[in-house]
Amino acid sequence: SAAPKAEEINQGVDWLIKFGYLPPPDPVTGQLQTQEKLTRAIKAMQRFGGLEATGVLDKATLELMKTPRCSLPDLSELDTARRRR
Amino acid sequence: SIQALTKWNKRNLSWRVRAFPKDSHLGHDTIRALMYYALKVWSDITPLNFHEVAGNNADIQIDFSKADHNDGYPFDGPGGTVAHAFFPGEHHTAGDTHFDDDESWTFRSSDAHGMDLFAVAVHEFGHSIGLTHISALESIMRPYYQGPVGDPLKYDLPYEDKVRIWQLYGVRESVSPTARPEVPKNEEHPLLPDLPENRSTIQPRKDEPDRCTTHFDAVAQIRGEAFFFKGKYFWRLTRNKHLVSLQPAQIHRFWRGLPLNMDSLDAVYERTTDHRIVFFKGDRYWVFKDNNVEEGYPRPITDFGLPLGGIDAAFSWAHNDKTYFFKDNLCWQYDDQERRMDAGYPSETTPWKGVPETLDDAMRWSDGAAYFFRGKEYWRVLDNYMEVDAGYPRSIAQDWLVCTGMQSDSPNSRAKPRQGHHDESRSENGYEVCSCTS
Repeated sequence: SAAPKAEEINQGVDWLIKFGYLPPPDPVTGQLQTQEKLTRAIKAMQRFGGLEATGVLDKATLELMKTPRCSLPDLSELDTARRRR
Repeated sequence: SIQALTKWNKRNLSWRVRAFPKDSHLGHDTIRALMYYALKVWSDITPLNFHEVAGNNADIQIDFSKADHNDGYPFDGPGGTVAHAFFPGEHHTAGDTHFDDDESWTFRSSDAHGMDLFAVAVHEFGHSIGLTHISALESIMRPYYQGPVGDPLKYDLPYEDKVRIWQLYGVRESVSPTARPEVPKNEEHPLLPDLPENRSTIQPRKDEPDRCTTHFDAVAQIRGEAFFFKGKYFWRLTRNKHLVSLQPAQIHRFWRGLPLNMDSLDAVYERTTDHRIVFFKGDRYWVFKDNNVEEGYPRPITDFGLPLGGIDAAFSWAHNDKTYFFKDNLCWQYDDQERRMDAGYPSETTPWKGVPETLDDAMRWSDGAAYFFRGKEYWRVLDNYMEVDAGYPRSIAQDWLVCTGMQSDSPNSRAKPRQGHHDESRSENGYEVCSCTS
């Protein structure tokens, strides 16, 4: 499958932050997220959405991100903190 | 996801629709009724009680708002995020529920693009009383919109959701953790508007069949959902076997690429190898990717090794993933992986004892069983069995197409409610439930 475009990656990162899979961007480093964190977040999102956890922003993952949904995050801050610990 | 740590300490909660949609075909009374029934889904099984109030002090304030509405969760126009609700707590917004006024909110609609207000409201009120998102496919608390969930008066929460809400509030007295909640007959409930086909202003199309009395041309499980085809129309049932709309949708408006003059189908099935959907009519077949036809179709059914003259039924058996074709009293076994007919077919006997000699269609279902349809009846063969299950045939209209008294299309076609049937199971999906209400 074709690699995701830069715009799709940016939208994907925004989506992952919005729904609790990635922590909000560090005010010092701006929007930078490590690849490892991003892959882990995509995997978590894929698992939660019932997709195969590949860690890649593939077509199915991008489609799921476009699916209408509830605005509340899937993972709470407590959840993220727990995982970080 | 973890369970929210908050819940209501009180058991009587007030609600109010503070801001109605600005431009919706749903009237205020319909919206209030839908909110009532969506809350009732939760109060039916827990010790919570909801009552509508007029003032500004409702625990659950319901608003239809657009874009940024000053709560940190701006809406984003049609699609995207459609609603949200605040968890219980001391904060003044606790329990409040917001719906995006830019969505096309629907009720009992066959419009595939609309958002079923009742389904979304049940989800959001789950948050209002303390439930977080969950990944389970069957759960109403899955974050993604999954389409309508059927009639608000008959909706029964998935078991996962019942268990999670019971963990927060316990079980409502008089509710058995395994039985469907029953509505006391003498209680007064708000009226929902008539079904679309019963409204005097909307006349059913002349060729629109009556789902409660018709024989179906084709039945198929597609993407986990059931599709019942008749003439130029089809009805769709969700994975949970809820009828999406009582009104049928037009085949051509959903399955793009079939000839416009096609007035019926012979058989439909979803290929297990690549999940393409195959439609049969006469000597030709069409292969669809999702709801668009693939290039190069139609093609002759002789591609499958079938003789010209058409087929009656096609389905893929879950037990061996082989595809079976039926025509009159003949049956073929086809290997979709190898793209060839298996040796020894056609056969004059089907592999399953008790299945009628000729069929309208057949399908696999998510319970692993195979279902065979003929006339107004259907037969079930359980997974790994080679014989029709006891108690079959049963009524298609009653068991699949919601043709109980209130919902049938015509008084003459009303089916009697199922008698003497109840689930005696104490547990589902690995959960055991203890009821401690004192």
